Amino acid sequence: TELKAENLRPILSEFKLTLIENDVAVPVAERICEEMEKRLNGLQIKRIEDKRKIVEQNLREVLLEIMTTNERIDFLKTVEEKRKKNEPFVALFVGINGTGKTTTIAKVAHLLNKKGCTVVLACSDTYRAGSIEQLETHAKRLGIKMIKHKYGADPAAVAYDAICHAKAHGIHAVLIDTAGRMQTNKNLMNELAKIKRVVNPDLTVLTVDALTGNDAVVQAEEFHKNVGIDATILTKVDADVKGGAALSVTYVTRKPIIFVGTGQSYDALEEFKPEKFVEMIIR
Amino acid sequence: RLGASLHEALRKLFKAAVVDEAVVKELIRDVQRALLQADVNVQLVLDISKRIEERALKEKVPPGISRREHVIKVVYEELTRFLGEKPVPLKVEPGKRKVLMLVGIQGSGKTTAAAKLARYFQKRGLKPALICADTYRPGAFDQLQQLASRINVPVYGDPKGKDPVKIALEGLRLFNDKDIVIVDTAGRHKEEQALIKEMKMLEEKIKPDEVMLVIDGTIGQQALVQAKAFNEATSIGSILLTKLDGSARGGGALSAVVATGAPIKFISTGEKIEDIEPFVPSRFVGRLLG
Ligand SMILES: Nc1nc2c(ncn2[C@@H]2O[C@H](COP(=O)(O)OP(=O)(O)OP(=O)(O)O)[C@@H](O)[C@H]2O)c(=O)[nH]1
Ligand SMILES: Nc1nc2c(ncn2[C@@H]2O[C@H](COP(=O)(O)OP(=O)(O)OP(=O)(O)O)[C@@H](O)[C@H]2O)c(=O)[nH]1
Ligand SMILES: [Mg+2]
Ligand SMILES: [Mg+2]
Repeated sequence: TELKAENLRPILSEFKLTLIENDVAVPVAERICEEMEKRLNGLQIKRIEDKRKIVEQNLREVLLEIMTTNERIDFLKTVEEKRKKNEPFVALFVGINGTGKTTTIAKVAHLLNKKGCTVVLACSDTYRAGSIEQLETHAKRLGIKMIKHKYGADPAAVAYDAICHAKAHGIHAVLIDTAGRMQTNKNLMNELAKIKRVVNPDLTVLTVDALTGNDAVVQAEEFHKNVGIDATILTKVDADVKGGAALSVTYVTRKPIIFVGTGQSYDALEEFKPEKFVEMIIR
Repeated sequence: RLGASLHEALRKLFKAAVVDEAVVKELIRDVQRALLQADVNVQLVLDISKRIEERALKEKVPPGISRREHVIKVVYEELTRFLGEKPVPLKVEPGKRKVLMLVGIQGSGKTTAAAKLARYFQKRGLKPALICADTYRPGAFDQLQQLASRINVPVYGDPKGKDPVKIALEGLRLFNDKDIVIVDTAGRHKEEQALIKEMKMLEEKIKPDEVMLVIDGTIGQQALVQAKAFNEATSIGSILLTKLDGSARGGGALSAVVATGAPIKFISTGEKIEDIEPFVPSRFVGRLLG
């Protein structure tokens, strides 16, 4: 028999609600279900009872396609390549307030150290109370150099200073921490774009809290549009999340998720596994 | 963006020649979509829209208002049913010390909120004090201390301390003449059993007058289950909703209210200490629906 739009729609509606319950943003869930309908319409199937299984299998493939983005980034390989050129690898970490930028930088620094790369941290959050002390504590615990200026200093100047330090001392990687900011704040987004222009990083990483709902789409779109994102790190995945934010973010940016944060310790950084997330999102 | 979709839905309602079942059903679909995009819990949205549909189609329209106005009134009433009709203030009286303990998920805005609340009550002639009972986060004490010094509010903490109960009890002993003492705690989520247990013990030992759950305005569908877990550990007395200066609609707050039965007392609308205001249900429903 042939699958027709009318008998597909009720099943797709159910799946759409499941996606939304699992934190896929509403417009992303809608668009995926529209694409699914086009993809399946007219498909020949053996028995009508199989239609739900066919829809689910196709949905799995579509979600996997979206989350296994075309641009794959091997983070450690990227750092190694700069090392071979004798240039410091520069990564800029951005995102809205409280998403885990500072903690993630510490985890990434720890990972690089374990792989034999030296790191210098740039405290370009010169705004928030306690930001310098927070990053400094991580730097001390990891035995890593941190470049800081005073509160109120120019964030771009701190970053530039850290890159000069890395070049002068042959340090392999510079990780730049920035102040959290809402994507709706034009001035702060302009400030961030300026930092990026001055620093010219090899990688701009957006941190997104895995508990975020529909705002994940707006964050990803606006940061990508105004600053330019190369990769995303999804944090707080250990909070028993359903993972929909991973789909929302990759759908709108087409950029890969390079790591997921799975806790508050330095080792709590894991590789992003699209297959695992697909299974969580469709349940 | 969301406001546009519901505004459009209401415009369709107003332009309809006859407010018949089809028009009402279309409005309900639009309201559902608006609420889902506002991060309101899926089950809650289905429950609310079912009630709206029943009332809009079966209830007798009261005399003097049109069918159209009745439908809008039903939508509004069903939403405010959860949030409460009137704002519920946080009662602080001079000379009757109130101890407020802030809890919530990592990064939700507790430490910043603690300082904002202190400033809010200071402006009203009351004597606030702050305690940093977060022994985990690097720089937690520095953060609270820097905020406190900006507003001249005393703060107590022990950056090297490992026991939040000991720190909180000592702080409460020192601040026995204050009108409100706000205790900031470490962020935690429902899977971190040891931290949830610690929060429970902290509440049992310091016996706060109120435990306030700080909820991130950007939180999605997990708000309900997380708030439930917090409420089971330390009965939540009130909610503070943060980051409403962004684009998120804050629907997760509705889930938190349903999960805890606690009222939302404040909202935070920015990073500055002044960016806090008492929660007004009608304004929030407006925001949810755009
Ligand atoms: N459970 C858990 N907590 C995390 C994770 N990543 C970060 N956190 C916690 O989230 C909170 C906020 O982390 P920060 O690193 O300060 O976030 P930030 O983005 O730098 O915040 P701002 O600079 O204020 O914008 C801290 O309590 C972290 O320990 C994670 O993967 N899992
Ligand atoms: N834009 C905006 N930022 C906020 C708001 N409330 C808090 N923040 C910011 O959110 C980030 C996290 O705030 P914190 O007060 O450190 O959060 P927390 O809950 O104490 O974090 P943990 O102690 O790690 O659990 C900081 O960058 C704050 O400045 C708000 O209403 N709007
Ligand atoms: Mg930070
Ligand atoms: Mg805090």
